[in-house]
Parts: sequence; C-alpha cells; structure tokens
Amino acid sequence: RIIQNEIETFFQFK
Amino acid sequence: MFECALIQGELFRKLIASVQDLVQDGNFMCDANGISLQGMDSSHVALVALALKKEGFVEYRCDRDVTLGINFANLAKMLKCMGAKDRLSIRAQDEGDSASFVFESEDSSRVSNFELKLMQIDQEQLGVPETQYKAVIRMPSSEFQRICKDLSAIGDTVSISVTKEAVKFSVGGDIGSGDMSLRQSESGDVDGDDSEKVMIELEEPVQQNFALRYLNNFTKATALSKTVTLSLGTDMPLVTEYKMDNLGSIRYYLAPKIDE
Repeated sequence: RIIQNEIETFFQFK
Repeated sequence: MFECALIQGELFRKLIASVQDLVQDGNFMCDANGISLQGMDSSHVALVALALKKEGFVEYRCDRDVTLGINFANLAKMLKCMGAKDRLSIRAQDEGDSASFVFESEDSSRVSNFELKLMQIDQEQLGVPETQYKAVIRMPSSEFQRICKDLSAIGDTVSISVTKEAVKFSVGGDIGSGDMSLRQSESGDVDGDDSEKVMIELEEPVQQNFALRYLNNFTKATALSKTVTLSLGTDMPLVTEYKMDNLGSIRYYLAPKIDE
C-alpha cells in the first residue's frame, strides 16, 4: 500500500 | 517604512504566478536582508519557500521588519495591469493595513498606482533542516516541465530513480506504463551553454515516488529560470528549486509517497 505523507512529517514547526 | 523596486517588474508577476495556485495567501516577511515567504498547499503535502535577496532589487529599504499578509489572487489581479517592461515599486508603512504597488513604463509615460489591502494571516513557519541529499540533478527547466506534463497523462505517480549515469522518470496507469531517462551530459561537451545540460551529483543511487499533480504545479515557475535543480533523499521530501540569478530562489518541497 502506497501512502502519501504530509510535509509536517518531515519538517518541524519553528 | 518598507520599500523596494525591481527594474523588471515582470519577474515579480511570474513569482506570484508560481505560488498562487499552490498557496492562496501568505506572509511576505520583509527584513533588512530581503523578503521571504513560506506556504503549504491545502493538503499539507507540499511547501513552497521563496527567498528574495535585497541585492536583487534596484532599490531596497527596510527600516524595521515588516510582515505583509497578502492574498495572491488579489495581488495577481493588480499585477496584471503592469506593462511587460514596467518597473515595479512596492511600499508599505510599518503598521499599515495596505501596501502600494507602482508600475512605471520605461519612458515614464505611464504610471499606475495600486493599493492592496493587507490581511492578518497567522501562519506558523516550518523549519527546513539543512540536508545532505543522496542525489542532486540539474536539468533544463523546460525539459522537466515537459516530462511532468506528458507523463501525468499516463499515471498520477512518478518514480524518480537516479544513478550516476542517468535520471529516470517512470509512470504506470490503466493504459500501461512508460519511462523517460535523461543521461548525464558528457562533461567534455563544449557545445551549448550549461543550462542545456543534465548534471547529476550522486552520493548513492536513490529512487522515490511523488504525486505528479504537485510537480506540475511546481513547474509554473519554469519561466523564472532556464534550469531546475532536483534534490532527492530516501524517505525525504523532494526539493525542486528554481534560481533567479542574484534575486534569489523559489524552492518547492514535496513529501514522497512511501510504500507501507
């Protein structure tokens, strides 16, 4: 199953 | 007081056109060094980061940091009134609720004044860590635009795989599958300027899957730069970057589609 990640998974809020 | 001016106002119009379909509105953060903007698309899968340096402006003055909350579609309506060769000036008071945009033709025979109402946008900024990528590809931006457009007719997800010889874009869908490979240009090539070459810097081979509809959105920035740089890492967002000489760059980050 291929899932589309969200960008927040990779970058933290400042 | 914040004010800046660009001889080629057209560049700014192209910049707004490059972000307005991905992000509805955003904050232009203006400080002594330049202007930055960051925004996510509504599904939070893509992030665009604009970084404009004061050196790229013919005039730049920013006494105190200013945040201009802008709706890009509204700004685009005003920029549409600018002549292709007009000079653009932007001015905003420190605590103002509007920003002024002035377009002036080369011979100053036509001057247009627009006042755009500013918005209060509470937008958290995402920290993008400095990253060591497995592969960095530089290629003609028109070539990348064409590949994304043509392959999206066959499938909605593109696999990008990079070796030291070539970068391969593959898709599959109901009608079948296909792939397009670009070989690394011979370094000895003397003909043609650098912007026509495909250059690959490889730490190690890498392959990732991305949704083509976002890549097609990113290629709206093709008019800003003859080349585009793609940076890939394993299970990391793809970075698609268009550099604009000494004005700065626009970077798009796209989260990968990962096999669970």
